[in-house]
Amino acid sequence: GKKQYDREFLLDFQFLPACV
Amino acid sequence: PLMTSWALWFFKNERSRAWRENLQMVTRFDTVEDFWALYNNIKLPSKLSPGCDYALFRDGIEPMWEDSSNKRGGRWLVSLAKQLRHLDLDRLWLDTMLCLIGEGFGDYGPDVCGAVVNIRTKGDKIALWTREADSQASVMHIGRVYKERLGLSMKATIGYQAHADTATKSNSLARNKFVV
Repeated sequence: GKKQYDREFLLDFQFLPACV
Repeated sequence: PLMTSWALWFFKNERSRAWRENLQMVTRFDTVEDFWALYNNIKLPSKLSPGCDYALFRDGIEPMWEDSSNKRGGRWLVSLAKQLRHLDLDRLWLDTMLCLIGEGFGDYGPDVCGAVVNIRTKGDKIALWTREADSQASVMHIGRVYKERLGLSMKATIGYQAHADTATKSNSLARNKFVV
């Protein structure tokens, strides 16, 4: 895929806990 | 995963050292998660002391116009009035970085090299660097998309300057090759 991500999609990741 | 790897650089103006010594790579990342792991743990631009810069560039491109990817290119320059540091600077820089890592420029994405934010007493600046100053279609598309993504008013204009022009003149005299 082209890996084009919009702003809102990227912002959703800001405070997700990291997976271990 | 991001389309390419990116590197964040930090510049702190220590007059006793050569310019290149003041520029340091902080880290590289190639996922959205690692971008945020970095962003959430570094100072916002509005908290940096005057004379400092952040630069976010595709991995392998140094944030200087002498790099082979930059030397025929130029930058779309957003100059902020002093009072906007506390209102808009951090948002505009974050939105700039999200455009970059999210590949918001479509087919012209590969022409985008990176971006720089300069914290300066006389007014902060954010610039989006592209690869080829003479590629008008590419430069104009990138400029229009960038201006829209930043939410700049239609009445505001931003100018594009070739690095070759900026390098030989003081910034206030560098001519705009294009404007949007």
